[in-house]
Amino acid sequence: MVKDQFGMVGLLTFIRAAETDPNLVSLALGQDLTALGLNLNSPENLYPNFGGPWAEHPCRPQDIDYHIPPEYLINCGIREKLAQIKLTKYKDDLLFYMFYTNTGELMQLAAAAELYTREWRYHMEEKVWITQAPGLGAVEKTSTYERGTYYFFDAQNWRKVPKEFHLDYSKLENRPTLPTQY
Amino acid sequence: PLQKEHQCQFQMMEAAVYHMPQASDSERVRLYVPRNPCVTPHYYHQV
Amino acid sequence: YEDPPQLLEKTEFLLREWVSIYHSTTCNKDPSKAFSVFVHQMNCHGILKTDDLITRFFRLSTQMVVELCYRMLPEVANASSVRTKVFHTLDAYVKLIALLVKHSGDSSNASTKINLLNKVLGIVAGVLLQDHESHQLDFHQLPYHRVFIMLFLELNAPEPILEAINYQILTAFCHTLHILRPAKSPGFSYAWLELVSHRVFIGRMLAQTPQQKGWGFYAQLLIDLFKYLAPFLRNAELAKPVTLLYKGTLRVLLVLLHDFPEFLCDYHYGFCDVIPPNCIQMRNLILSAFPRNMRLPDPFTPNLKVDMLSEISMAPRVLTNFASHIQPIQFKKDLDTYLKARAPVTYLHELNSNLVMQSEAGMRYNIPLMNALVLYVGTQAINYIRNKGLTPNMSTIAHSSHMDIFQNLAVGLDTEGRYLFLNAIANQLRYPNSHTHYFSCTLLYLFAEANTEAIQEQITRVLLERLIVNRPHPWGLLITFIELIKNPTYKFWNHEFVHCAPEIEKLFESVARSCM
Repeated sequence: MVKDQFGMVGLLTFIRAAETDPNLVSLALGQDLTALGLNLNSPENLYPNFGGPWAEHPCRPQDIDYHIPPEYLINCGIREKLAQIKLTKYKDDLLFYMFYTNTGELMQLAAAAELYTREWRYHMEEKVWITQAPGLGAVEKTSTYERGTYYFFDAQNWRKVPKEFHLDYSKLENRPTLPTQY
Repeated sequence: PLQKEHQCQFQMMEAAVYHMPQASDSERVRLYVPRNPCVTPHYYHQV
Repeated sequence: YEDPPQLLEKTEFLLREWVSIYHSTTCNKDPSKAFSVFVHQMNCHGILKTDDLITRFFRLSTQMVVELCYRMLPEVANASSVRTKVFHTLDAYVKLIALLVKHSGDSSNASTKINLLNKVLGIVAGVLLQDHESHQLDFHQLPYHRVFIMLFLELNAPEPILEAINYQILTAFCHTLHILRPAKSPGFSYAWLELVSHRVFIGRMLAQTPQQKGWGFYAQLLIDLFKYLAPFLRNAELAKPVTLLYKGTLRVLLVLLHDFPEFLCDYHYGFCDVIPPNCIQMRNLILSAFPRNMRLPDPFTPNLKVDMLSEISMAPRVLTNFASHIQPIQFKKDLDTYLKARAPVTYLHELNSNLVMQSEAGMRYNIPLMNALVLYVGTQAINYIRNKGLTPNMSTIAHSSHMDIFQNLAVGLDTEGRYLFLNAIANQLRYPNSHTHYFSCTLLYLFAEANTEAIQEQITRVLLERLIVNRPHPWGLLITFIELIKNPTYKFWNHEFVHCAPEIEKLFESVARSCM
């Protein structure tokens, strides 16, 4: 057989190195390209909201500049005159909007904390917000779970939907905490 | 082994890693709701 | 040099003046009115009197906004709010440039506008390169990245004046990005890739510019990137800065593979010419592209008749003039003589030595020449066979001057040279087209006719290393390998190298199972 790195033994060296030193073979064995934050099965083009070479996710709607009349842009001259953002003053659906559009941002956490205050609970497995449905309390309640009909917020159709749940308390998120500096 | 020229390039690239471009560098300044990235729980929606 | 007295002070005054105008509410309401007032001020200060003064004004202004950034840099790194402060000045400066470009000369006179744009881009590039040279490891990309991207976005606004000169605007930016390619300003390479892969830039270059007129420019920028990465990717272990840039490149290529596969198809040759041979996944990604209107038959289809596919006889577009890469001229002439006359036989003995390169350390072979020779001889062979009214297959490709050359290379080169030669062939195994078909037959023919097992082992190595890497895998690679392991003619399973280690054997069996 070929003795140097240009035969099968050379390839075998790489294959064996992969077990001990994966960093050594990142080029030879490559990486899972479906895990780079791009939806490669998307029927639409990816470039219009491509977040850039270092982005783990595509752009969100608010990240993409659209050419709008300049007067629509908030001028720094009036920036201070605009009301501060106060989540406590907003209705639930605006809080959900903040939660679902500001992914990866402080705003998402802040919206979650406010929703929690309003007795919504985030189910960490189902990845939905749930709250009591008035008059439809739990039909079964123990120290670790309760079962019954509750409202969950359906982000696809943007409305509250009643649904039967078996709520395992360990799966409900505790009160979200904001980073100390905020 | 890298040639001298490539070693210099590598050092400049290595230093540039400390000044990586940020997403907001390519976006108009957002006065009212600026980007404020922070680590959110993995079970929250990331996209 | 020799800036007129007071020019620096005037420039600073005007720049400050403009920044406050730009952020005033009046400007927000009616930018062009505020702009015309400011241009009058520039006139009063004599800035617009001569081309030289305008040039000096922009150089001094660029240096000023850059210096401002460096003064604020220690804070910029850690707080987005300070970044906003820096952008407060940079964005105003960009707006001034954009308005001057838009309104210089009358609206029908594109050249005045484009000349001014090229001038300003050249000045910013010049200041960057000078700064890169002087600051060295303390160089910061931020101000330049911001100026280039915001100016690009401003000049790509959907306005009639700008749409009319969009192609020239794109050309100006491509020239500037080529001047600032990573090999020339490595400290700017991350920002450079951000600019080249920005969604608006990709959209303009590859989707909106008619007749694909932006494709050639964009391909050149990617080649600049691959050339820069090549020395760092040739090593097995990637350092973090290289991994970062490499991974960013993969993301960009994935977007291109998904949205513009035809672009990768057309320029695959030029890209693979500069991507190092061990960069297998990135090369596979480029070679896996196929036209969106094409349906690829499943390579694992039992008894797939490749030569019955309609596309298999169509020649793919190769937008690189690879024949011109065959240098020196005499070498090309001798090659053509041999291809035509299948003589003199002595040519075959000289051929291999021409492929060895003395100059660059770590590069014993002239890979671009090897790649060009293989593709040129292969395309000549296809034409030759076609002119005889035949189609390429395992018998029509044999006993020809073209196959003499391939067999001579397979037999005469050392293991490194042969590996590179076989790679050049494998780089043509893509989607169903006449090149894929011819080179697939050639590889199998060289395997069948090999006079030493080393040739067969290296053919297997070149194919296998492209298969064990993470997806995607080019269609032509899969059908060639499946044929090799399925067709008893090649007695594949009898070879010692197939059973040289349990991992290797397992790999072959897993591929064989997927075929059966």
